[in-house]
Amino acid sequence: SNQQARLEGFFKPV
Amino acid sequence: MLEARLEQAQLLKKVVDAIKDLVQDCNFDCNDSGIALQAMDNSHVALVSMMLKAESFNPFRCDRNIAIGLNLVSLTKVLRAAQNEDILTLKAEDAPDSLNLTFESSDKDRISEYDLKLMDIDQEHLGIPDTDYSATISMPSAEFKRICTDLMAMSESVTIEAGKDGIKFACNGDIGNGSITLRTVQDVENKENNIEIALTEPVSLTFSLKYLVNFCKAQNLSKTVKLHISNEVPLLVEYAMEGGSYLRFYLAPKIGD
Repeated sequence: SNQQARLEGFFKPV
Repeated sequence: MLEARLEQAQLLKKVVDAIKDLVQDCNFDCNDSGIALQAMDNSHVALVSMMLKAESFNPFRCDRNIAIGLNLVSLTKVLRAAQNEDILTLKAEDAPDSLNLTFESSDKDRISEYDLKLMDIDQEHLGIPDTDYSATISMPSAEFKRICTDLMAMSESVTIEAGKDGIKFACNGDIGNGSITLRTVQDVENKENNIEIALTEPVSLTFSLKYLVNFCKAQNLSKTVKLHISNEVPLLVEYAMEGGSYLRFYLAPKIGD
């Protein structure tokens, strides 16, 4: 089944 | 210092109402261009990005960067005292420990004044890259809410598929499956009913309906909503307001393992 990704996987902290 | 006057309190009331179940403690970052907020939910799956442009206020004055650390539950308690049509003024010093709010009835026979204690919030900021999305769908915000609510009754997740034939919202649940397909609508009489689909390549992504239903609390802010979708990146759900202000939600997808 599908796993919920987290935002940090796409957007980097600044 | 900050001094920002809104002709109608309902703008701020609606914005805070739309985000308060997603994020609790957050900074209103004020500078001469307006009031911005970026905050993630506790699970780091959804992100709120708000921009209230200086143009949405009259007048707006903020000569340096001021961070106003707010608990949105507390702010909601104060905003409940404002009528939708009240004139709302926000005031804060340069390094504030409180936010001053005044609500003036439109016929000026009542002025309410509140000071809200502020918090020191060390907020993590994420860099959101400019993205050319594969699909952008504009539709009535009420329609989007209905779709999300209807599908949530059946399933935890929705697969959004955009192709040349339209956009399909599909779900699979324990009791069965369901889908809603939308095609382009051009209503010249009433543009708010339009459904516009701009597509550079077909996309298909799965998202948690719980978050999408939460985003739909912003429905009152705008008659239309825009969905920006690309494979393998977070979905952007955007509610545009007058004066260039906006409320955006980003949602990380569910990815097959």
